[in-house]
Amino acid sequence: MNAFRLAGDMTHLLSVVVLLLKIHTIKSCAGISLKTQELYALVFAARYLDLFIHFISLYNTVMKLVFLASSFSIVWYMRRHKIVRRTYDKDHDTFRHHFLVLPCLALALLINERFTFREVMWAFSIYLEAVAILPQLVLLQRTRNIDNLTGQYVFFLGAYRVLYILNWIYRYFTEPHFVHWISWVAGIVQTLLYADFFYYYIMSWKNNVKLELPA
Amino acid sequence: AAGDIVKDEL
Repeated sequence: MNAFRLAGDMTHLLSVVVLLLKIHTIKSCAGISLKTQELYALVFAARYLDLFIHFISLYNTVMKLVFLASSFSIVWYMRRHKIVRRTYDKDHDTFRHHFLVLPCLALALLINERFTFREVMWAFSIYLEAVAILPQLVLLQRTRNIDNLTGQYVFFLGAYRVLYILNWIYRYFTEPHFVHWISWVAGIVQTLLYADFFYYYIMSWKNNVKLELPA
Repeated sequence: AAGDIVKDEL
């Protein structure tokens, strides 16, 4: 495992920790999109179907379990926890996320590495992850006061994607047989979705003003 | 085969 990959996984983990901190400690999910969180839970469930079939490493297994458990518990908190759910900004989180699922499934049936159940589900998870951030970005645009933890959460998620691209470039040159075009293309699309957010995030940080996305 | 490449990323 190279340094970019490890750094990418760590920023991904950090984003989850920041979100859980906000939800578990501050008991607030203000500014967080339940739609995006539900999509992530679906992404991990679809991608990690081989969890108990293919053992890669202890690191791999533990990280998969962490992402599965955290994504489902975040959804649970936002839907069921009696204090947290009251802070959910339902009125602004209106993205029709169900309409993302079917096209991703259709695309996975058409474009996959092999036409088997697990490979189709893997491709589906890659496509869905690429667009899963959209409800969150829309909600941020509609949020007047984006708190620091929410901003940091999205920033770390975006950083994880950038680091994964650097990891692929590194692997391309060091492991000639390592080419997953599906994840590369979807990953680049996913990262581009953050470009706008990154711009405003860095500007607010540089100028030391509160983060706000133009509508 | 290409499909046999281990998917070791998260």
